[in-house]
Amino acid sequence: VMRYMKKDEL
Amino acid sequence: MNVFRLIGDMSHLAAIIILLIKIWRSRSCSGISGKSQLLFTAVFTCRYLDLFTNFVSIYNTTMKIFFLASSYATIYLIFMKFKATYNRNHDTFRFELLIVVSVILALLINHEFSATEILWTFSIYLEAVAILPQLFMITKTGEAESITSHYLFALGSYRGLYILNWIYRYYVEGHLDWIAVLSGIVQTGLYCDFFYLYITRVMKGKNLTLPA
Repeated sequence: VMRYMKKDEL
Repeated sequence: MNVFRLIGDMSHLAAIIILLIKIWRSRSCSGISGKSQLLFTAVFTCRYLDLFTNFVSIYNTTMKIFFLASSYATIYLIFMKFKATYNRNHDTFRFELLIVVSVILALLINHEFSATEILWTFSIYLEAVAILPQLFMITKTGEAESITSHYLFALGSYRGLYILNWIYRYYVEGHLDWIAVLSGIVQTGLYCDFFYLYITRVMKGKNLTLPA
């Protein structure tokens, strides 16, 4: 969940 | 993607374009901190290494490539093409310190002790403080051109809008990343003085000069 959040932001 | 995130990204994009236009049209990078620009280039380089390993969307990839390319172009303009106009003697912030502290913090406080994760964390910490050489330069000279203040306003607003995006994502999607959120709060906080001056002076058509 955390990994998804930061990898899709710039 | 939500509206805060989208406006935040557009604000970030606008900041970078404003800076490039300022330098290109005036054929000068006077008033711009080359050190802050070097730090932003390091931030993008360390964070967007995942371009090669992780595909998110066309939007994501396009923005990353644009941010990387424009930051290297900015560095080229400041340190090579228009280096005669670079105010080196006013750009005296000890930026090495910011890098050292960010590296140490990234090694100590991260989500996972892996190379890519530590580089990502380092980029988040470094981004939070990367504007300090630029703000220091303005404090030193006591003023900024209005286009430079528009650049700073757009750049500062971007992370503030990301905070709203994180609040939204926390409530709607249940996502929470304390490293990004706390760093984003610090980053936005550093602009508070500048935001105040921008709203009270630049928006009323005055120049950005610091009170004596």
